Amino acid sequence: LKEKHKILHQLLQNSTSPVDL
Amino acid sequence: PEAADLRALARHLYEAYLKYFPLTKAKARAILSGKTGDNVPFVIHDMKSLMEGEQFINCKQIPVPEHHQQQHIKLLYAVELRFFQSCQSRSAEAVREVTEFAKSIPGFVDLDLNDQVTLLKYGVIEVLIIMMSPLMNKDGTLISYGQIFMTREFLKSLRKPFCQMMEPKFEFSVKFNTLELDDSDMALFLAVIILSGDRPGLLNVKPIEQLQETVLHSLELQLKLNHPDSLQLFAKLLQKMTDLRQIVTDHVHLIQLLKKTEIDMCLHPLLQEIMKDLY
Repeated sequence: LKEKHKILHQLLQNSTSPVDL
Repeated sequence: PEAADLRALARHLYEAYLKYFPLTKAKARAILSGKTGDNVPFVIHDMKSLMEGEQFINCKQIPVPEHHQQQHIKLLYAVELRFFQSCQSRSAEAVREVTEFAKSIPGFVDLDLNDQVTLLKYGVIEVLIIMMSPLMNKDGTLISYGQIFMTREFLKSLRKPFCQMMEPKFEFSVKFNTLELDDSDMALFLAVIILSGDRPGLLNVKPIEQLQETVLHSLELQLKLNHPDSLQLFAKLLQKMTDLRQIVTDHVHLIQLLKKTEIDMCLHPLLQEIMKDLY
């Protein structure tokens, strides 16, 4: 599931720093 | 749990809500009721005002494909798609805000990481629709962080299937707004939606249900204290969760239809991830 949802996973793992969307 | 703990949880979630969501219901209602002084939103009610308003929306110019190069076709063709693309960018940013809010729910980050992904995948569009409600009234909706008011009639006048996208949300929102929740109630309700233990594919349901139960207790107490005269508000609010699922299902089907019919539409990778195999 994590593999299929890389961006969501990244958003969950990162701290509050904005991910480049 | 003790009432004091439930109140502390309500305060914590309200603070997180204020931290991560830039346009609160209080601000939106102030804008909609004209209580913001000179700071009135730009109104989009037709194609001309849409084009004028694009500078506010900060639309990214998308290239128009070769077969639509003729000037007037190009203009008509591009405007809806361009607006749709800017909605997608804002939605992706909103998903990031909801994710941060979810992480602030006590116990959420301790759940299995796969389950955190599942809860967000299934919950985030429901949360976004609830968050859209305070921005709407029967005549239109605020967009672009409250800088623009787009009329409902204009949205209904767009070509198919774009014209079908917002009408169900207006119908839901007008009814939802009659419950008169404030931002502190909303924060708890959003947490309840996120912590739904019946999402498909969850690996470990029990801790999710335990977290949700605590937030539900907190929401019930909050509504009793904040709306003492509103009978059955808690039950009415829980019923809205059923309506929400149908709206999300219809929304996803509409996006899937768009993907098939609008050959030049590209779906934002984050939204693609969320909607793939959703319903």
